[in-house]
Parts: sequence; C-alpha cells; structure tokens
Amino acid sequence: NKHQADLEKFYNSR
Amino acid sequence: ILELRLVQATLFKNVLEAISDLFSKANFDFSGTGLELQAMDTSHVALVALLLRAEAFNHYLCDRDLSMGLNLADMAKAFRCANNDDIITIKAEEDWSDTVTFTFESPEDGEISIFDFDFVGTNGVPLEIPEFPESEYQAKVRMPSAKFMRICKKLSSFGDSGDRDTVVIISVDKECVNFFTRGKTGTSTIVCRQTQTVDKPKEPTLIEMKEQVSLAFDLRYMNSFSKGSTLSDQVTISLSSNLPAVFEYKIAETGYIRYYMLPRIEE
Repeated sequence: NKHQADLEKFYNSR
Repeated sequence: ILELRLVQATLFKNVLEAISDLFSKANFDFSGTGLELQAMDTSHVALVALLLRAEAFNHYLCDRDLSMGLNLADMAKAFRCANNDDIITIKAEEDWSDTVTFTFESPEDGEISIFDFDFVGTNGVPLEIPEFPESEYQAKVRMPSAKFMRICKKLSSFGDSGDRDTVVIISVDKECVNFFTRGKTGTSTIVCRQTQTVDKPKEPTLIEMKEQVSLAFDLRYMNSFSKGSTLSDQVTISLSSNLPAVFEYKIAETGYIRYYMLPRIEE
C-alpha cells in the first residue's frame, strides 16, 4: 500500500 | 541578550494552538529579523515553519542570533493559563544557562506568572527548506481557512478515524477542488467550486491550475494542518506530484505559518 515519505530525507537529499 | 514583548498573548496562544497538537518540540531561531520556528513530527512526515518578523513584537531586542529547542507541550500548558490580554515578555541571556524565561503579566490585577523552559534537543530541525518556483506546482488553491477546517473535520468524522492510515485524495481541475476519503463502509467526496470573485470577494475559493493533479495525503496530518486557521482566515494549498505540498497561512503582514507534507507514494 502507499507510504508517507520522509521529509527529512527529502530535504537532505536536495 | 534576547528580550521580546507582546502586549497581547493572543498571537502566541494561537501559534501554540496551531502547532502543539502535532509537534512535541520545536526549534526557535531568534535573529535581528525576527523569530523563525521549525518543527517536525516524530515520524518525519510533517514539517511546520513559522516566521514572525520583529515588527510583530511590541519590543524586540536580539543582539546576537540565538537558537533553542523547546518543548511545545510544556509551553502550551503555560500559555493555556495565560489570558489573551496578558503582556508576554520573553527573555534569554546568552550565558550557558540554556533556559528561556516567559513572563505573563495580567494588566488588570498585576498578577505575574514566570515560566523557565530548559532547552531540549530538536529532532532533525532546522532544515534548509528551499522555496521552489511556482512553476513546479501543478495547482494552487486558495480558500477560507475556516472552510478548509470544516472539510477536514467532515472527512475525519466520516473517514475511519480509528485507522491511523486514512487517506484523503485532493484533486484539482480548472473548476473545482475535490476532497475524497474512504471510510469503513463507504466513501465521501467534498467538491469545492471556484467562487466567482464578483459575488463573495471576502472569502473566495480560487484555483490556479497548470495541469490537473490528484494526490493522496494522510488525513490525520491534514487535519492538524487545518489548525493554522487560528492565525489566518485564508489558506493556500500548493500541490505538486514530486514536491512536498505546502499549506500556507499568511499572518497579517508579520509572517506566515507553513505546513509541509509529501504526497503518499506507491510502495
């Protein structure tokens, strides 16, 4: 099913 | 030294009302320009960023940038026993005491309450939050914040509130924005049409759509984001399939509160 993605990983990966 | 004063506790009470439900601690950054607050929930799904410019304060003295982690639950308790028209003073020395002092003074009977908060660790914040260009968002919806709060309440009461994973799907096309959720025994769809600004200029629902978009979010978080309505009567929701959605409430020319959440992704 769908999972909510991790914001910290998202911003740290930019 | 840091010394701020607000002659009305209302603004700060509303700020805590808007964030202490979902976030347990926050990072407070005080600088010459004002206060920047950031908090992330324990599961790193939701982020909130608040800006209150120095002009929002009746007195603002901050001669050196000061950053501190504070426990929002404790602060919310202290603010709950403050009256709206209490005068708040916030003070911190840059000595190694690692505490900040909040003083509430009630103007009518002169009663003073003093709270010292110890600094706490903050999980992962502050983060550098880039401002993505408008063009990266497929759609942007502006609506009355009370309307958004009502929609979240309706969906939460219908959705299977027991199931922490209830999803809300926000779909936007040229004419309207739809909120859809699935309960135990059925589904609920709320359709909001774009208002013609001619008839109700004060509380329009406006849609800017580059392309149709339909994204799924966790209803529990969106419900908490609707608490920003304590700070502003309009909310703007910016949607992109590959960026965090931004739920922004402008605080009357002194700042904003922005909630961020990524759309749910396929496993």
